[in-house]
Amino acid sequence: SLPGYSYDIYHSLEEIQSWMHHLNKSHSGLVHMLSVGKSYEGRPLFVLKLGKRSRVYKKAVWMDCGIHAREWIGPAFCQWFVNEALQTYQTDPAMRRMLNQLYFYIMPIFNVDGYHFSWTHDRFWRKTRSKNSRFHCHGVDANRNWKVKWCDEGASIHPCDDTYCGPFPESEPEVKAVADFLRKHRKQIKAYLSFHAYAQMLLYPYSYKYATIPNFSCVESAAFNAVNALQSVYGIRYRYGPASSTLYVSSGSSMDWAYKNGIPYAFAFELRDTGHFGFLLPETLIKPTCTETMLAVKNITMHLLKKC
Amino acid sequence: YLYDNRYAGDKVIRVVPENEEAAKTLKDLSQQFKVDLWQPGSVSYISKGAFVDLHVSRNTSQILLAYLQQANIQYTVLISDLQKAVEKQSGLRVSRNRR
Repeated sequence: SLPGYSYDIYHSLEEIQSWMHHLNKSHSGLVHMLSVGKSYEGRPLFVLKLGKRSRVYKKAVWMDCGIHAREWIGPAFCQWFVNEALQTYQTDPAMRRMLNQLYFYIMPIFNVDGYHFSWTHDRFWRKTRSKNSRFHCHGVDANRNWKVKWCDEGASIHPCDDTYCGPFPESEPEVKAVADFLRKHRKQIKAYLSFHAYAQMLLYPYSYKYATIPNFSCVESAAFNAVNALQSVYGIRYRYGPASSTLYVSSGSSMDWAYKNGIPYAFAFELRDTGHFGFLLPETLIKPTCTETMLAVKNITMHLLKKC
Repeated sequence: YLYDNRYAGDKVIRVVPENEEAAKTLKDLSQQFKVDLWQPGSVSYISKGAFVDLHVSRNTSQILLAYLQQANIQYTVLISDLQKAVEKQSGLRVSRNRR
């Protein structure tokens, strides 16, 4: 793709956006760039639609990275996935089948304002950059702002807290834009994958309660096979299970909303590591992290193409 | 320096509260010192046996570590100088910038 564009370093928002523009031009047969809206600070919210163009109806997978600004390995993986797909479409039968039979909507950076802020001001910024009228604090946790059990357990009503749920559901333009897009394409999208860090986990609904989802056996087997595929590369173990009991209870999450909105397979990846580097995963670990995660995502996708 | 060297001397400390009392002490300290919680997502999740990773500023870390020692709460320093870790993360970039 972009000559000289390296996939094993972290890129700024501007670099990633120009990368998307380039791919849109250079791979028009497999890539189509669209904007689903604008962020609080007015930046475009770009999504890459990846897959062989077809007049025939195709199911789709949604992948977003960078909901939380400081989790840089997420956007690095979204870029890695796109590059890997383009590079192996001709040579890898599985990837060829995936791109011929499905579309992938890939949002490399969900929280564009926060990501830009984490490059320019505060490396450990998490939230969006919306201003609060009554408090001097900025930002809402974009993973507590969705209209599912909004602002219940595991979210904060205080604007200065890191898990602030916002003044109302979908108050954040970024959340509303993506929610509108997913609502509009709800019949087509069969899997929702969101990439976070760090904890080395593969999570599925529910986050907001301790209960078992109706299609548990299908989702559980997809997760089991995905973490095994991931572990087969470098032996890295990922825990997996319902978010509420595997990580902690949280309300208003994108994964729960996607599942409630009718997407049968909703997952949240908590990528490497488990705390040695935390949010500062070195660039030297981008390649192994993305390589192993690639296998997990391909595994989930192939599971989708089979009947469960 | 990246970020105007603002993280010089900051630390990331890991605490695994062994009991509810230690968890409560940690919650209180986290709120009192306004630490940047890396894990879990918010103070309300701090509980017995759960990893708690705290980013504390240079000035706060001495006081906080003293409190933890006094409360006989075990801790590990995951990152002893956050600025160095930030610089190292994008090692290529920093050397590129210098060049």
